[in-house]
Amino acid sequence: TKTEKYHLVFTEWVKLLQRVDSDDKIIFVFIRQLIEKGVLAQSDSFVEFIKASLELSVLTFKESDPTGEVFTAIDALGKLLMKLFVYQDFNKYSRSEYMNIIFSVFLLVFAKDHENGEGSFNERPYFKLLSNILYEWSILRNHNFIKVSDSQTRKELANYDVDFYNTFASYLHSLQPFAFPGFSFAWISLISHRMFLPIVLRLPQHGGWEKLMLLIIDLFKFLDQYTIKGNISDAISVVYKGTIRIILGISNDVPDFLIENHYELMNNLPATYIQLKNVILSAIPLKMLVPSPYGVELDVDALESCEEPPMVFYDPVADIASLKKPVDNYLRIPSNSLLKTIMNGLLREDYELKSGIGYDTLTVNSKLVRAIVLHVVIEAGLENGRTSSNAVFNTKSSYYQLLFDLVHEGSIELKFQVIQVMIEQLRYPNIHTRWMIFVLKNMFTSEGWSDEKSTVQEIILRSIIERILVNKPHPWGLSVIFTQLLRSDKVKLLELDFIKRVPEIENIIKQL
Amino acid sequence: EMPNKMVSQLESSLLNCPDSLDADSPYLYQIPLSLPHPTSIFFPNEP
Amino acid sequence: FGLEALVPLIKPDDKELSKIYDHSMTLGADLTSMLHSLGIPRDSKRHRVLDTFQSPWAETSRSEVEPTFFIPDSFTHIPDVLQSNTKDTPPSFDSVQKDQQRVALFQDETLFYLFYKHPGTVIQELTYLELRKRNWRYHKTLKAWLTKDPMMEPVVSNDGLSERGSYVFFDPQRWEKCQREFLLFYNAIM
Repeated sequence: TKTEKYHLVFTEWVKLLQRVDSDDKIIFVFIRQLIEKGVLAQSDSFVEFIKASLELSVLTFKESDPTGEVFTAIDALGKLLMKLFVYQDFNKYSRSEYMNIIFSVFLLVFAKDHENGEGSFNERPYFKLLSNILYEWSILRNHNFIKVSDSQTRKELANYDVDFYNTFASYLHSLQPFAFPGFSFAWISLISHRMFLPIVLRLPQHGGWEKLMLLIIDLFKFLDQYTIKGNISDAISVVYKGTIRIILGISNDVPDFLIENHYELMNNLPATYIQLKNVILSAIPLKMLVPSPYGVELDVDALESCEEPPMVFYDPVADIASLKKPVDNYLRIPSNSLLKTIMNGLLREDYELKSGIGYDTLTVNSKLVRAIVLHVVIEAGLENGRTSSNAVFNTKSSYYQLLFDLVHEGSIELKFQVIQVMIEQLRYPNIHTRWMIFVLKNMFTSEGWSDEKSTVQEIILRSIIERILVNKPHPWGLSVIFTQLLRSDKVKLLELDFIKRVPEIENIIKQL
Repeated sequence: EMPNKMVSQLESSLLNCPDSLDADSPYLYQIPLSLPHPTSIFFPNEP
Repeated sequence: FGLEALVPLIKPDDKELSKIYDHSMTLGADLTSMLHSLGIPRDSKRHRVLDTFQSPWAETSRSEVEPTFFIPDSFTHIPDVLQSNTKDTPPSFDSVQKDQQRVALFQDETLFYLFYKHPGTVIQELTYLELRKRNWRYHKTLKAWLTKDPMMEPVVSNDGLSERGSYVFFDPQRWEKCQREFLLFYNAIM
């Protein structure tokens, strides 16, 4: 049969690679013959050949002695795919189409195997093939593809580099745990692969960030779905551990990724993952020296770094949609009718099931709240740079007013959501952190709450303490504000009724 | 809640989780640096 | 949404309350050991860790992984020293008699590398011979190389079977020379 013929050809290739170095001229001749003798002439024969080779390689893996060399065929297949990628003429189709064919065939064979009810699916050979493709590409691309002798080919490959990683990421997105749970742990290993993650983080103009965020959000959504109160499986615990370890690695190597994407990360992070929340929001730009947040002499307003607006990769304005006009109009001239429009727009049409600390459902659109609050903070930061800090560090400014009014007029849940997002802005020293410290301190001591002062104070303290209670790290701005509240003569925490009502909290504050 | 089929697939994935050896560079033929030679039994015999 | 909601977090040992949240995810854990397993920091300095990331879990990170590396052509075609015949053939060491001169040009550490990397080959034998010429001796049980510390004269035992002195060892795990006081039995070295 045709398949058997393809198996024969592929087996020849595997044997050849066991005898000669992969850069030997014989290899080139073999590839040439594959093309010239019509094995790969048409795109459908190409697809069939790859399909047959992959199926054979996976079968070989499953039947090999597990203590011996199980990946011989898979390794050879990876090498073949990349050799074809470099040596072909690409007259009939482009490099991009070639890659899409490869990954599509992979997906086909993989999906069939995964869905096979007999339980014989094993993620390892599929992982190995994808790992090998990453390896081959990273060898090829080294020093701007200098090992490729033909200058035209070198140029084409260099132009394709960002696409390669984005294509790879797109297929990884298709392979996510929700779709193929039997591949979950291999998937997590692939998104954090040393020849994928650090490269994608550093592609020019952040060319890989959008797709990488897609993958991390896939992971967060999976965790969110199955982090059920009172019943978390061991497997999900292990997924969580791997996740936090990867985020720690990113925080060390490329903290800017977490800093600039914190908005979308917060939108998708499970609500009970307080330590992971802190890890993401504690990211500090490389080379920034940060003063101790506990220092008695610390004057946030005097820090140079606190004049700088942090970079934002994804502008939240895109998510405000129909509320953008009322929000921006309110920031120009506050009015009650605009406020009502905004507040109505924040209500959901149905309950959101959200497993949080102290709650299980939400009636307010938390993503919209986050988008609006961050938009206000960004605008305040820009205004600070444009005019002066007096315009913005001012309880009469429209920026402060909007946040104040949302908290004042809103339901308890809306108060909570707005305050939670405001406290997320307490990060490393920058203008957003500094402004938010100003806003929160003023809100805490404000007399403008009528009979709701105690409620607002309690929600602010709850939101701060839940982040401080957990194991480190704690974001700099969060530590600053909490320290200032503890030390303040104006604010006497231990005299507040709602503190006295919860002895466990009272004890903690007493100790601190 | 996770459907039963998904639970067993996820657990199977955990059992088969690739390790650092699986993620390592592929082992392909390379011209050996040196021919085999009988050396002292006291020398390390694993690279 | 108030402070009472935090009570289960403050009382992680309370049987009833601790069932609600998984504390490994809410309160989290002391991250020191996780950071240490990642190599953050390493040698008191901050290094990139994702380039040598072995696996998302410490349990599956039991071996080093080869990072991306680049060998410039000038390193692979060093004439007269490493090449046997033509420019295109990689270096090889196939004759104990003929290749001794080439091995004599290598630094100590290159010799150690080749000795440990290619067991049961001509090059392992060649590097053994060359290291001996340089007054290194191979310890049969430790499977490590050592040489006399030039600053100290060892004290030979009464039975003449051993000596106690100061030696420089090459540690292949840490890849460095280190000085140690040692009781050396002559029948243990070769």
